[in-house]
Amino acid sequence: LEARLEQAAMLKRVVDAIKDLVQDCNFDCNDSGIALQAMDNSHVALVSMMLKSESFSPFRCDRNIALGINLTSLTKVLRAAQGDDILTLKAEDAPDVVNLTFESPESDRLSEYDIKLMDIDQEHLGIPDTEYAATITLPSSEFSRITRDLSALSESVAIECTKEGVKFTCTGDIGNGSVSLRQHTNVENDAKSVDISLTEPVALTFSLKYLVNFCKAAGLSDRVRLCLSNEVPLLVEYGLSNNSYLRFYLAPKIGD
Amino acid sequence: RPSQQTIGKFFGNS
Repeated sequence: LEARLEQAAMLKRVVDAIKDLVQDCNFDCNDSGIALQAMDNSHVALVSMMLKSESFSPFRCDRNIALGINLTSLTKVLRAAQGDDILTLKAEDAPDVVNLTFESPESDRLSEYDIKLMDIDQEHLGIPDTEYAATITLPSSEFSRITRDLSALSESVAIECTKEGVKFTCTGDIGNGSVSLRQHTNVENDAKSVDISLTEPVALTFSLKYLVNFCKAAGLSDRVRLCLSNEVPLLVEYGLSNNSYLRFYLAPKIGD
Repeated sequence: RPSQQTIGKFFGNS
C-alpha cells in the first residue's frame, strides 16, 4: 500500500471524530480505497468510513490488506502532523507496521513514524441497502447544536419527520424541550439550507449520548445527512470530497 | 421506557 494525502487534516479529523467511539479497528485496504467498519463496545453504534482511492494522489494497493490499528496510538502519531502536511501511508505485504510520513509543503521537514499493527478479529456486518422513508440534509453545525442542547435535558431524543418538517423532542427530569425545523432554502448560502425528503412519516427514539459523539465529525463537512425509516438504525452521514464518507449508524430505542 | 436495541439486530454478518 502507498497512499498519499494532500492534506493530513482530513485523516486527523476523521480519526479524531471516531476515536472515542471505537478503539481497535481494521483499516481494510484494496484498490478502491481504505475502508473501516467498527461497532462501539456496546454494539449500539456502527462507524463506517470509506476513503476512496480518488481522495489520494497517488493511491496504490497491490494486494488487499487489513491494517489493525489502535486509534489511540494513531492519534498520538497524527498529532505530530500539521493539517497542511502531505501525509503518506505505506505498508508492505503481511505487514507488522504501517509507516506514516508527514512532509511540510513549504520546508524540507520530513517526519516519519511506524505504528505497530495488531491482529483484530472483528465481525464484519452487512449493511443492507435501505430506501429510507425520510432524508434530512442540514448544516452540520445545526445538528450539533440540537444534540448538544437537548442532551442537557435528557438521555434520549425522539425524532419525528412529517411533511410539516422534522421535530426533535426530549423529556427529562427538569422539564422538556423540542426543536423543529422546516424545509428551508437559503438563497444566499445553500450550505445553510434544510432539505427534507419524505416518502412516509417517521418517528424514532435515539440515545443522545451517541448522537453527541457523532457530531465530533462536524468539522469534516458543512452538511450532514440524516436518514430514517421506522424501526431501523438511523444513518448519520458526513460526506467528504471525492465521494469518500464517514457514516454512523445508531440502533433505535424501541417499545415501552 | 423504550429499550436500547443493538446494531446486530438489524444488520447481518457479512
